Amino acid sequence: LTEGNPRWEHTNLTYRIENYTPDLSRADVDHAIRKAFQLWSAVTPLTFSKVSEGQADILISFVRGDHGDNSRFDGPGGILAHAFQPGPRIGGDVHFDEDETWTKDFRDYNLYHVAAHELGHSLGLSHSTDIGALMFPNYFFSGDIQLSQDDIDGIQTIYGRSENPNQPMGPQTPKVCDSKLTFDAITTIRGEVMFLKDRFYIRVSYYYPEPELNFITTFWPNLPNGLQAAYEFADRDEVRFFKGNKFWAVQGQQMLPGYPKDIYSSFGFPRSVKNIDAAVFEEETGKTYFFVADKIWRYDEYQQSMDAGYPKQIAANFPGIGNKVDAVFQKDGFLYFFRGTRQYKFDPKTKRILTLQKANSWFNC
Amino acid sequence: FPAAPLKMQEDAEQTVQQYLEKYYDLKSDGEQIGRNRKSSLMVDKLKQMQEFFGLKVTEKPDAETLAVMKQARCGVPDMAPFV
Repeated sequence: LTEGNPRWEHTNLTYRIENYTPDLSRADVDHAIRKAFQLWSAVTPLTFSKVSEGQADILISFVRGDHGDNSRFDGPGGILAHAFQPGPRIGGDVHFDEDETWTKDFRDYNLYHVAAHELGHSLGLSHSTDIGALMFPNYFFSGDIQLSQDDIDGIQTIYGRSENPNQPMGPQTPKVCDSKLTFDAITTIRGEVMFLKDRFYIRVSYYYPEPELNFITTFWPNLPNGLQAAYEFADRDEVRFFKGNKFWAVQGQQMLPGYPKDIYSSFGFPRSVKNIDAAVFEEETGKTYFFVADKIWRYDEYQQSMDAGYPKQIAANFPGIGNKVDAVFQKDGFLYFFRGTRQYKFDPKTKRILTLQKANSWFNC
Repeated sequence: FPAAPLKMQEDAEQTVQQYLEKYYDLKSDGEQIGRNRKSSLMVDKLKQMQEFFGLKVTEKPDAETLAVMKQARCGVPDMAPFV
């Protein structure tokens, strides 16, 4: 919340777009601003009406350099926009830096995304420390623009809930030391371990023991959110990510061309397999294990074909880890299986579970 | 690691100073008394900034901190009222 808790006392707010950027059509600007207001009106009793002339609560403009308020813009990059807290005159107004290039897609800088953030200030929110929140001060474009639960909690503290019987919920940013933390997928990558959860990765490496949490799109802008499985085929310096019946491949930060591909023609899965829960490449055998519900499939990376005799029950090869796996990776000769908040360290040589730990034990909590 | 060229260090200092002035209310006018006072204020602000962004709190403008400072962002300060 902004210091002093400034807020609008009326709920039917008006806005006016004073001028337009030449980077986009007027219709695109109108659309971006309208959608940005809709994000906030969906979770509060506030309504926003556009007026074409005269007085309005929130004035929106594209300006550059010193533009007559207490904060000049700084040319391309750096400061993208700013907005004023609720109040009369300049209160609530939003200024976009015309020295930026404004877009309606993933290129820098997406107007809808920046407008949605600035309108949060216009309504009385300050910056959030939650990297997944729209009110986080730095620009990250992760593909989808939505209010996080942190944004919703903030704005509803000021204005209360919307009258909509279906209260929208926002995504929550994973907390690395939350004992309830679970994972979508885990993979090694060039000696590090990368844990995937919703839009985020959590990365731990030998050199930087502090876990790093950020958007998956920071590394791989074209990967979708909510990946379901991932594994590293280290011989080819390749990491493969799975979602539904599609998969993508990367080398380091480079997305490999020609993806996504489907799992049927590439690996030989039958059409009855709709998605993969977890995958791991076993260096000693050159085989990749795919976990699908309560079964495993084994793929020979060098022969590039599924091994005969599969699928089998998970317990046939990995006794004790249960009949469903969320994520798995191999490190130092051991397999680490994750199911819910539990983690099993498994010795593939003796086929025995060595330890049972919390899923987030890798984060030095 | 080889020592960073002096010019780079000056650039980094300037980046940190300007960033903390803009977003963390670090005063650049004559209120501070002597170099040490100014330094300790800057360290405090740098610590606030590192805590805010979830960075490792080194109280120094390390590479990770500088990288975050160079990212494009909203012009509204993180820690001060903007009236």
